[in-house]
Amino acid sequence: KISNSVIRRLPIYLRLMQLLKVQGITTISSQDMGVRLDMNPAQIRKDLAYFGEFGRKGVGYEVEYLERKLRQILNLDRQINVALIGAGHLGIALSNYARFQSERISIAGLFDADPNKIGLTVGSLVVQNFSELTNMVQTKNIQMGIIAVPAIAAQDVCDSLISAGVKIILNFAPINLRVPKEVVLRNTDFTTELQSLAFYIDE
Amino acid sequence: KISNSVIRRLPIYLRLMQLLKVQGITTISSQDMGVRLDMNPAQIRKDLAYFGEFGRKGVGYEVEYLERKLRQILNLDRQINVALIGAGHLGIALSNYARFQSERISIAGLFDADPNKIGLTVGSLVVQNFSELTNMVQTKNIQMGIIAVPAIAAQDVCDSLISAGVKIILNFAPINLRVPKEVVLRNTDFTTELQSLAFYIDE
Ligand SMILES: NC(=O)c1ccc[n+]([C@@H]2O[C@H](COP(=O)([O-])OP(=O)(O)OC[C@H]3O[C@@H](n4cnc5c(N)ncnc54)[C@H](O)[C@@H]3O)[C@@H](O)[C@H]2O)c1
Ligand SMILES: NC(=O)c1ccc[n+]([C@@H]2O[C@H](COP(=O)([O-])OP(=O)(O)OC[C@H]3O[C@@H](n4cnc5c(N)ncnc54)[C@H](O)[C@@H]3O)[C@@H](O)[C@H]2O)c1
Repeated sequence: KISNSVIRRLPIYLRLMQLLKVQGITTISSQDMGVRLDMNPAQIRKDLAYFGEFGRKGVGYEVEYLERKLRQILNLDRQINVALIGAGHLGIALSNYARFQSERISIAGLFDADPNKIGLTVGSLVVQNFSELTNMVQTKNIQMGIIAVPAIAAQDVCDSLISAGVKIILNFAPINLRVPKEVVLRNTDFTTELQSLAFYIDE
Repeated sequence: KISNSVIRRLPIYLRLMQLLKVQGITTISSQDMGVRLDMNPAQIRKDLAYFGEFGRKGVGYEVEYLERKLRQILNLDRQINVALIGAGHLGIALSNYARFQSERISIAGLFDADPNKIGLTVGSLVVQNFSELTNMVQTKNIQMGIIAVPAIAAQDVCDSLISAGVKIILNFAPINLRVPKEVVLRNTDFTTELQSLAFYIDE
């Protein structure tokens, strides 16, 4: 089993390959990748070796080939639909942002429980009643869910996502959610970034 | 020089120590830390060894001692003030969230350029005119800045933060900012999380 921290680094390698392609660079060494990403080249080689032999000794990695491979590994070679629960400040910011940033992953449904929010238009989406979730998961083939509701509602929302068939969840609410073993749950917290940046004060 | 990726892991170790303390656990081995964090124990030992000898052979780490040390290393043993630029959807969500989540780091000023936003109350803050930034950085001893404005305005906002004396910046706008060498800039993008989660589709 490949550890989560390896999987979390793959999009960073993919972004770099996309950037290099735009710059017309066709091959790159793990050494050079290490410099550009401020990472250890041995770690990069080890990460990629889990998935196959992509580099050639003395030449490095072929940018286009590695990009294609990383897309396949991350299932980004097909359309991925996401349900975003909570059309509040964070949910609206995330939904507007995702529209522009990621070609293959799209917010297919934006849900809320507040009658004042249901029916609102956010970009190209209309806020739906959360009670419609199960329906939408089926008809839009939704594979992932994002939780952007207050902590007090998060466990209920999480349970509803899972019973509607969603097995991969990105949670923004500050609460430890209980999920069954087969569900992949990732929590995110921007204050962790701030805390690590605090290291650099007074340097 | 310690690499960024080591520094980024430190808040994760700190969170774990805080959690263990609440659970009444007084010591923990790097092995056990590895299991709880889904990380490689050797990596954890190596990370912590950069900063001193914290563990004892056969016993592991003392939870309270390591927590205190990590706080000192991350400068979280004192008050840290942050300027948040952009009182839009994301900025409001971040400012409300930060109020509850992190004891030592607080949003000391929320700024915007839109006259309709200036003067609004968000939690305990009143949205200030961005032109007041330099004043506020001095009077409130602001050490960090968060950019939550559209990409088109982000470079100007970044330049203003730096000329006001802010040297550490967390950027949410989808643009590569140019900053002088002595400024610490970190970009964040939630779609990277989504892309790594896509790996688990169909598993
Ligand atoms: N992880 C981070 O870095 C981070 C950053 C900012 C905010 N947050 C968190 O994100 C969440 C949303 O923040 P916000 O500022 O958008 O809050 P908000 O109050 O503006 O929005 C919350 C939305 O959730 C909806 N909601 C509540 N209960 C619901 C339910 N049962 N089903 C469906 N919708 C429901 C509300 O109607 C509202 O529209 C909060 O939990 C906040 O703590 C996390
Ligand atoms: N990194 C991520 O994961 C992520 C997620 C969501 C949004 N975003 C980005 O965050 C930014 C904010 O998103 P949003 O949804 O809050 O947008 P928004 O339009 O709701 O808010 C932007 C705010 O910035 C203010 N502003 C514009 N120019 C300014 C200037 N020169 N000085 C001060 N304030 C100024 C506007 O008046 C507005 O209030 C966007 O760039 C968006 O792409 C990033």
